[in-house]
Amino acid sequence: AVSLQNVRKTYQLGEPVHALDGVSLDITRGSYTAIMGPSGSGKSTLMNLVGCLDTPTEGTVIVDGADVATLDDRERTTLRGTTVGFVFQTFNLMPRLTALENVALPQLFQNVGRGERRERARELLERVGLADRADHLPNELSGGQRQRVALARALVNDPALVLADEPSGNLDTETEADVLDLFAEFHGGGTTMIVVTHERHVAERAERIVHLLDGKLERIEDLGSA
Amino acid sequence: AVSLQNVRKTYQLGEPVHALDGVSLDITRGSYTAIMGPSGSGKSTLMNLVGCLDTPTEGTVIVDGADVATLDDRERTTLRGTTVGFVFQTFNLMPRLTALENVALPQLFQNVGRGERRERARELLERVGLADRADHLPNELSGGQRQRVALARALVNDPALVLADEPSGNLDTETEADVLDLFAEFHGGGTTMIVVTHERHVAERAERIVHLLDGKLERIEDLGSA
Ligand SMILES: Nc1ncnc2c1ncn2[C@@H]1O[C@H](COP(=O)(O)OP(=O)(O)OP(=O)(O)O)[C@@H](O)[C@H]1O
Ligand SMILES: Nc1ncnc2c1ncn2[C@@H]1O[C@H](COP(=O)(O)OP(=O)(O)OP(=O)(O)O)[C@@H](O)[C@H]1O
Ligand SMILES: [Mg+2]
Ligand SMILES: [Mg+2]
Repeated sequence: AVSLQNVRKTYQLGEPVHALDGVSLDITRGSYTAIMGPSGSGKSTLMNLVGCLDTPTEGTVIVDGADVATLDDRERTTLRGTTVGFVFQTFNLMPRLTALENVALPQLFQNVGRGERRERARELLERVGLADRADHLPNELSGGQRQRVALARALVNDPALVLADEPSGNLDTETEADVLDLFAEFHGGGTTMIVVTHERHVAERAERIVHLLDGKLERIEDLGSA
Repeated sequence: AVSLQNVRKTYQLGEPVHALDGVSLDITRGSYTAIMGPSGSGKSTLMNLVGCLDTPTEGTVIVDGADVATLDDRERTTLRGTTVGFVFQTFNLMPRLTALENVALPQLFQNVGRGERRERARELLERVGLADRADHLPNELSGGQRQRVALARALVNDPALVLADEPSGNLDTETEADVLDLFAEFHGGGTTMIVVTHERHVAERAERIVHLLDGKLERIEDLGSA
C-alpha cells in the first residue's frame, strides 16, 4: 500500500536539517506497523509524507499505487480525504466546530447524506467514550478528549490507510486500551495501520516496529502476526 | 505553598459540566506531588486554578499565602511570572519567537539584563537537549522538541512552584528520563513540584500521587520521600 524509496526531507535553515536522511521502507496492504524513535528522529516527517501532506526533497513516496510527487493539489486532497485517515500529533481540530461536526467533516468526500454523516460521527464518538461531549467545542474539551475527537475523525470514512501520530500520548491507561482495541478492530477489517508511538506497549500491538534514528531507518523489529 | 478548599469549577453549557466537583487539597512547600486520573477527570482544570490562570466557581484557592480570587489581573500576572513555572498540556509557545526567545521570555519579570537572559535560556535549552535548535521557530520543531522548549521556559526563572501538565507525553524514554532528572534536581533545590501524568513510572518519581476521578479527589497515595 505504501512504499518509500531513498526518501530525503531536508530543511534549509542556515545549515541544512536532514529530517529524513535516506529512508526506504515498504508497507504492505492490511499490515499493522508501529514507528518508534527518539524525539526529533523524523517520525512525524515520515507520516506527513505518507499522508500526502508534504513532498520529499529527494526520493519517491508511493501511496495506493500513485507517486505522491506527481499528483496535483486536488488529487492529493482527494487521496487524503478518501483513502487516508490521519490522527495528528497536534490534533488540528477546527476550533469553531463542535466535536460532532469535526468528526463528521471528512465525510463530505463521500456521497453520504447529512443524516447518515451525523449518525456515523455519533457512533464513533461513542466508541471513543465521548457521546456526552458531542456539542462541545475543542476549547471546551480536555487534552485527551481532543485527541479522541481527532481519532474518531480519522476513522469516520473507514479509510484504507490510518496514520496515527502519537494517538495515546494524552490518554490514561483505560482510555488508551479502548483506543488500541478500536485500532485492532479496524486492522481486523483490513485497514492498513501505521502508528507512531513512544510507548513500547502501544508498539507491541503491531506486527512489526520500524525504528528511526536521526532521520534514518535504524532497524525493523518483527513481532510476528498475532 | 498551595491550598484548595472545597473548590468547584462548573461550566454552563446547556447542562452544567462539573469539571471540579468539590476538591480540598494541601500541597506543602518543597513537596513533589503527582496527579493522575482518567482523561476528563479535572487535572488540567485543577492546574489552571493553582497556576492562577483561572478562578474557581466556588471555594478557595490559596497560592503562596494569597487567595487567588482576591488578586487583580496585574497581581495575578506578576505571581505567575515570578513564582509559578507552567508547562502546558498544549505547550502554548509564541509562534513568532525562536526556541531561545520563547525560553528567555519569562525573565522579563526579573531584573535581568538581556545578555544574562540569553545565557540562562541557552543553559536550559542545553539541559533539555535542544542546544542546536535554539534558532528554530516552533513550527520548525518536532512535537517533543516543542514540549521541551515549553519545559525549559517554565524553569528559566527558577520558580518556587513548577506545574507540569503531561510534561513527557511526546517524549521517548531516554529524553523523558533526562526531563525527570531535571525535575528531581529542581525539587532537590527546594522547588515545589506538581506533575500531571498518565504514566505510572513518571508519577512514581513524586512523594505522593493525588488521584482524581470525575472532578473529585478519589484518594491520595503516599509513596514516601525517596
Ligand atoms: N470550557 C469548558 N466548557 C465546558 N466543559 C469543559 C470546558 N473545559 C473543560 N471542560 C470539561 O471539564 C472536564 C475536565 O477537563 P480537564 O481538561 O480538566 O480534564 P483532564 O483531566 O485534564 O483531562 P486529560 O487527561 O484528557 O487532559 C472535561 O470533561 C471537559 O470536557
Ligand atoms: N520546518 C522545519 N524546519 C527545520 N527543521 C525542521 C522543520 N520541521 C521539523 N524539523 C526538524 O526535523 C527533525 C524531525 O522532526 P519530526 O517532527 O519528524 O520528529 P519526530 O520524530 O516526530 O519527533 P517527536 O517524537 O518529538 O514528535 C527535528 O529535529 C526537527 O527539529
Ligand atoms: Mg512527532
Ligand atoms: Mg488535561
